[in-house]
Amino acid sequence: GPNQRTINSYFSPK
Amino acid sequence: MFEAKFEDGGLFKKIVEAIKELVKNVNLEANGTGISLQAMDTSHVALVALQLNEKGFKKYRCEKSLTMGLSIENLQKILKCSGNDDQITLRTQDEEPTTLSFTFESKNRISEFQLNLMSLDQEQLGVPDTEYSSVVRMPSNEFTKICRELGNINEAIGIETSKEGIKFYVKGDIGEGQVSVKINDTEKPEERVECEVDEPVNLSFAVRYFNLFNKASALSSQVILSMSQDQPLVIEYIIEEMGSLKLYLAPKIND
Repeated sequence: GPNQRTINSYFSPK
Repeated sequence: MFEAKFEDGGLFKKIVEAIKELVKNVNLEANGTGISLQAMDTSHVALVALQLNEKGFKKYRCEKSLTMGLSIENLQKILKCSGNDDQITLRTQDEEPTTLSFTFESKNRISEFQLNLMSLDQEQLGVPDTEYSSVVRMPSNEFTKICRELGNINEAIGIETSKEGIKFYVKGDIGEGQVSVKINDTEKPEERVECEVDEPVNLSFAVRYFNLFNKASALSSQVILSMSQDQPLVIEYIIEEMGSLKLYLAPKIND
């Protein structure tokens, strides 16, 4: 079914 | 020394109300340009980013950048001691403060509280200032209503944009449905619906998070949804004259 990646997999750490 | 005075303390209370179910412990960052906050929700699927500009405060002073770790729950306990019409001043004395002072001021009383600060090790994410392929502005109460209604039918909500406008849809065990919001340019800015679509998108999100985000609708009569295919969406509430609250949510992926 539909899954979800974590938000920090889209944005890199500062 | 750090000092920030909200002319409208009720606004600060609304901000805390809006984020309290998303984040628990947060670092409040203060520097010469204003106050900011960035934190992921406990499941690391959503990101809260608040920016309050120095110019929006009745009084603002920050000589040295400062990180203040606070528990939202404890902050709320202290804010409960203030009235909605109070002016609220946040203040620290030391270079490395262990407490954050609050002054609540109304016509007939002044209250002072100190909140103990915590040292939090939190990952800060660099969110690029990208162009989104679809940007929709619509009344925040209408968005709240659609999420509540469609959320009854399924836990995931689809958003599809086109030159014609924006469509929300659900498909659940009981059936399916869709709501199209019509573009309009009424003279009442709070009722306006605008869609800028360079590239159409079709995305799916967990409606549970939208329902939490919608607590922020008290901050603004309009909400801005910015989307690009397969990227987190941003739901933005402009806080008049002060800044904005942006809420990011990762889309659902079809395996």
